[in-house]
Amino acid sequence: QRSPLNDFQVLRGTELQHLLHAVVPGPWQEDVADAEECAGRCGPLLDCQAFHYNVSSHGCQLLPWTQHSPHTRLQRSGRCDLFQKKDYIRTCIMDNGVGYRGTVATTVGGLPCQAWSHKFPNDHRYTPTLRNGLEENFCRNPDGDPGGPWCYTTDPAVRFQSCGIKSCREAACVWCNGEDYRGAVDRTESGRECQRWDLQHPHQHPFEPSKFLDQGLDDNYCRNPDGSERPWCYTTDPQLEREFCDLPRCGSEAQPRHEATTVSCFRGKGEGYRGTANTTTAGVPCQRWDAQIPHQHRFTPEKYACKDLRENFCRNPDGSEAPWCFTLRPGMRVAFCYQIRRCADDVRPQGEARAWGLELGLEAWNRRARARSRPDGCPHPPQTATTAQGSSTAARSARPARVSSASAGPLRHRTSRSEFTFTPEPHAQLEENFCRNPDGDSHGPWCYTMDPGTPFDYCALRRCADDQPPSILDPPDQVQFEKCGKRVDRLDQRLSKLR
Amino acid sequence: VVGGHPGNSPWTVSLRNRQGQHFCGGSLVKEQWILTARQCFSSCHMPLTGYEVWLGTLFQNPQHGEPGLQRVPVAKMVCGPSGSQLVLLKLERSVTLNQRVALICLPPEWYVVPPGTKCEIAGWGETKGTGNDTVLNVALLNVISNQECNIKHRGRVRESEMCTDGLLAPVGACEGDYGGPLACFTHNCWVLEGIIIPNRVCARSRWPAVFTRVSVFVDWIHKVMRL
Repeated sequence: QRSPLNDFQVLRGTELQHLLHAVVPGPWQEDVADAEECAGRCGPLLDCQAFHYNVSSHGCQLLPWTQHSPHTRLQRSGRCDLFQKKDYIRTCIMDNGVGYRGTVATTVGGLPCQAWSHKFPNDHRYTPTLRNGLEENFCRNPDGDPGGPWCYTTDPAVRFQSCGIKSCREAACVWCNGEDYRGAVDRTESGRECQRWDLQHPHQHPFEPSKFLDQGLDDNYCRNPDGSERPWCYTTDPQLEREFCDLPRCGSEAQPRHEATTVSCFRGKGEGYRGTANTTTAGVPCQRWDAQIPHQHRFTPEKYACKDLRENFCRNPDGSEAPWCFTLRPGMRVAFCYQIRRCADDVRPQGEARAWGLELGLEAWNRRARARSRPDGCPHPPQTATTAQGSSTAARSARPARVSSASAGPLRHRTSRSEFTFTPEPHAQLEENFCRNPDGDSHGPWCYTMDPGTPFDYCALRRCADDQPPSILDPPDQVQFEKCGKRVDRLDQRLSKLR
Repeated sequence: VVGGHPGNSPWTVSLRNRQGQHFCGGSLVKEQWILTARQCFSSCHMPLTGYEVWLGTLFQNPQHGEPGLQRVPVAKMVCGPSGSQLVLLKLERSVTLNQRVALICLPPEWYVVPPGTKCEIAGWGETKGTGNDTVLNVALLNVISNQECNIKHRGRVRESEMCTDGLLAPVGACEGDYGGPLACFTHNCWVLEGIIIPNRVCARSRWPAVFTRVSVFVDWIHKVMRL
């Protein structure tokens, strides 16, 4: 149950423009149901190499050219997706390359190819047609030569030569378990064709490309979005849901190509963690990776050689949210190891703040001036505020602070959704983009940031060692609550009735 | 939740990853805002494409088209002040409040829950075989003072944290519950006093459980939602 789209490679949000205005693309056809139907129309047409699909009107426009044709240009588009026939776009060949329609025009020995329409210097019997695709002097394989696409050469001494175009299988190899594989193989190891990731037939699946932007789930190419042992795909065979692909491995397996490993903490999702923590957050001992008791699993050390699945150490071989392990408790199959410390991936503290940092910000700093402050960078106690002030200018998330205009009036800041105004403490004096605490925030100095996605953030300032906040454990008397916190308890009786 | 029972907690939400799997709990503090635990996310700046919040159901794996189920994508994450172990999630759109989906109150700033107050935790996490894994479980716990808690925790419990008493039978939060609420019934309404964070041991009997004390960070929560 292959889709006609299987012959196409998509570029989302892209339009293909022809720069020569005299050349006009086909008309828009609005009577199609979806992109598959467009592909069904374009596929059999020899003079259709690509088509635009309008995602809002669901219309399509057949195109007699691709991005590799002369005088064409790709353009971002909010309306269209561009589907181009794989044979014209792929830079590698499938099988013996009979379908290859790329634009390589030199032989493996570096000789320029002779145009197929020419009979000189090498005479031959081929006549270019739309069907055989013998365009210009591009390498082709009109006679099904097992050596792949070839051409007559412009060197009289060398009549013809292979072009040495790699098979798609050889063109890209697999590191580790192939999570990074972005090759163009679209067949499984048994030769079945792969189902497109953006289709839910014949097999329904959760791996929607728009939800897994980092997994490169392009078209129907083999990929590994779920930490399997190697790249795989759903198949177009209704009887077989998914199957591995037969892909060559790159060099040594021992180390992931570009992951920095850590042993005492973990960064990001912890895929590079190589420490020896071997219990879950809840203290349950982990099961050895090379054991199948009490839990049977597929993460064996030999199949995940570069994930360092040694003993029963917490690891993250499948891109989960954090390092995890199978547990020795039969009733608890897997659990995270959150007790492993996260590496300090935010900015190191640049100074200290007293109380809530209200004293900071009386005067602009320059490097010398800072040298004059107390050796620990800590301002003087509040009752003797002097000119020695902090000049931290980076929020905790390492986003640079935004400059505040130090007008004496209320401070106006525009955020993407609302206008935020407040009147700072009289002595806040917001200078340049130094971290300050104009609204007495209990969590310390903060600033607006240059990142539109992070309107404000706290600054990585350490509390002065000799300044402890007052205890909160003698509770305030009055209690005010907003209108909330109500629930209908009858619901769970209904549930019990359900039971 | 270990040692709990099926129950109703309309402000408790389920955080779902891109595969649609439940991985943490959360609390609905505003129509478009969820408060949860920092440990549930690998980074404060990770891409959130595909992450969703599911509300309005008691089932861990609700069927497609189940009435009342609301699935809302997560649009933004804001990490709390250092040491808060909190994250605020902004949803792509406001949820619809109804009998199955309700807001929980935030406490006043610095409010300290009196010892002895009856509270409850809720979640779809690990039950260790003590409950029904397919539905939301709720467990009742009593608050104890930090002073009492620090006796067993040897002074490690900070003022920005709070504790509940350990019971003879193992009762408490476990894997998959992190980020969920410790809700206390105060002055006629339910208040979000604590957030479930990973403890060294799940539901350890006779051992106090530690939660992040929400009242210490209420000003931050309001500030984020206001900005």
